[in-house]
Amino acid sequence: LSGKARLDFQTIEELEELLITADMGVGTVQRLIQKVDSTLRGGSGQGPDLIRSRVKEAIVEILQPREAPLEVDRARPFVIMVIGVNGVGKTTTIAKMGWMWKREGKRVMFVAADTFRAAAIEQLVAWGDRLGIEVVRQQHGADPSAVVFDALQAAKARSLDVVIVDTAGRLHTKTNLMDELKKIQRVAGRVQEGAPHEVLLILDATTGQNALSQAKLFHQALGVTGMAMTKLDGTAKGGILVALAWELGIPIRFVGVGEQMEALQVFRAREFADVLLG
Amino acid sequence: NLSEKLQALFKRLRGHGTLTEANIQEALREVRLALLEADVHYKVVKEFIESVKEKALGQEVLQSLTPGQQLLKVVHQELVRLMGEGERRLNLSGSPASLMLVGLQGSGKTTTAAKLAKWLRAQGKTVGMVPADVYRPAAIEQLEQLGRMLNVPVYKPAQGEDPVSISVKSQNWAREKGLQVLILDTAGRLHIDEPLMEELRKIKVAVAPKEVLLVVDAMTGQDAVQIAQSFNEKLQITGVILTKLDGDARGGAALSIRAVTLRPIVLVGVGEKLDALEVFYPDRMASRILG
Ligand SMILES: Nc1nc2c(ncn2[C@@H]2O[C@H](COP(=O)(O)OP(=O)(O)OP(=O)(O)O)[C@@H](O)[C@H]2O)c(=O)[nH]1
Ligand SMILES: Nc1nc2c(ncn2[C@@H]2O[C@H](COP(=O)(O)OP(=O)(O)OP(=O)(O)O)[C@@H](O)[C@H]2O)c(=O)[nH]1
Ligand SMILES: [Mg+2]
Ligand SMILES: [Mg+2]
Repeated sequence: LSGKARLDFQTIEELEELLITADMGVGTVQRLIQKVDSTLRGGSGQGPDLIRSRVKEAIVEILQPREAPLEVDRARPFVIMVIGVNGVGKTTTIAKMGWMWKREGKRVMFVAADTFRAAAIEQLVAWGDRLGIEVVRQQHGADPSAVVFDALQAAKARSLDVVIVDTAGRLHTKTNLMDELKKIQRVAGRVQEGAPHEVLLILDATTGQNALSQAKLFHQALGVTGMAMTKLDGTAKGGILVALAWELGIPIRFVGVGEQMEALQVFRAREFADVLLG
Repeated sequence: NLSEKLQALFKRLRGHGTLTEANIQEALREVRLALLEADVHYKVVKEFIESVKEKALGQEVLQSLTPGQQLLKVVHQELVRLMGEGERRLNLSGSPASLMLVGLQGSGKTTTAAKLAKWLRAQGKTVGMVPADVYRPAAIEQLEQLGRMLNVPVYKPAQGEDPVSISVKSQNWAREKGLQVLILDTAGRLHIDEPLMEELRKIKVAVAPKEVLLVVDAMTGQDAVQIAQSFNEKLQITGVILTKLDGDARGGAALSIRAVTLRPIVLVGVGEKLDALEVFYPDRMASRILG
């Protein structure tokens, strides 16, 4: 009996290391192992394979309720506001989504509401040109809300299907920049009832525990309705998504797995758990 | 925070007579949790706790009237010692001295290139920048705009010129212009992308930069070890620049990177504006990581 117990301990420790190094966070990992431990009690064998598969099931159980693909047919134009901290992949993800919906025959518009960063407008315009998607823009330094206002007026008038608003990266701790986002959100709602229909938060798979702070503060400020995680084609596993799924009820829409337009996948709990546990 | 947790823990233990090794182990568990929550790598935390255990079990803690504070002091000191040298000057010898910026996608290389140009010019150097990212849409335009903002010359690549050629030709361009320092901005890439990592190695061999600086986002999690190790093995980086420290990320990646590469953190990015570049302070970083 003691031999079996020692094996369990080693298995648990190995799982702890695997999950912590996958950025799940020590608190969430401990919670998860406790959850699995209670389901294993009273069970017969406790070999490493069984423990591992129980852990995977527990992860799938946490992630599955967050599987909710983005439906853009419930409003026209369906307005998506893309937000997140600096450099996570907002602009690139917008290009990928635009390309996906265009291929489905939808009429898409990009809004260059990052009027702050050097060449941010040019970057989105370059994607628009490449994909054959129109980009509404103003001059560098323009008020982002004004760009959104004009874009939505145009999109409404022409009854486009999807409008995707690109915003400047910003740290969630900067209240004045969060206020700017709130203003964009308000202005969008004034031009069109219910807009933005999706507030999509972009997270970077290489980010550690700070993703929790990012999600919480962006959610507090705007009400995040969907999340997407980029750069899962690297070695980072994005385990923080489990902590986020457990603590927040926000749907996880997509995962980004590369820099090309095809590298966007709909989030699937089981597939994600498979990669996480390796 | 950790200080409060340790104080509460020792207060509770104090009521039970003298402190024991087991008590200290409990306190070290709190330290371990704090470091993991701060994104320090699992293995780096393990080694670190081992290395402070001896001091933590020493008389200065066990006999102290404030053992919580004393233990924290021991941990803090050890962190500061590991995170390094503090002020370390960049190698700017040569004409021009090339500084190569490398790192993952979105870590802040292009912005940091411009900040570095401003920083060095303030120190009296004539500086130029080289846009060696030919992949990302409007990347060259981004560096050119930053150059115009700062009135710093930016090499103009030819249509379809590849990064190695850009890096080599810009050396002559710099010499013709009499520039003392040249900052090479490279495309973001994954450390597991062999062809792109090989491209960096080729640039390094062709240019012989005085510095190969790995630009890392302060919010990077456990992956920091893999990233740093791969870049270091391939390129022998000379230093690290940690960006986005103006956020609330604890920055444990700093300790992980230092532990696996032994390279110094030379500068830190603390904002989006071009003056937001500072010298790295190990003691401030230690306090930030401990939380
Ligand atoms: N490998 C990989 N790189 C990605 C992915 N998504 C985006 N990137 C890269 O990440 C970098 C930053 O992408 P951007 O789209 O400019 O990020 P952003 O959030 O708009 O950045 P800011 O507007 O400056 O805040 C670029 O080099 C992209 O090509 C992904 O899924 N995988
Ligand atoms: N808040 C903050 N933002 C920063 C800092 N450094 C860079 N940024 C921002 O981070 C984002 C990405 O910066 P870039 O300079 O484009 O990053 P990069 O590494 O060149 O990106 P790629 O070329 O795509 O790999 C931009 O929005 C920058 O303004 C910093 O220290 N603090
Ligand atoms: Mg962007
Ligand atoms: Mg760049």
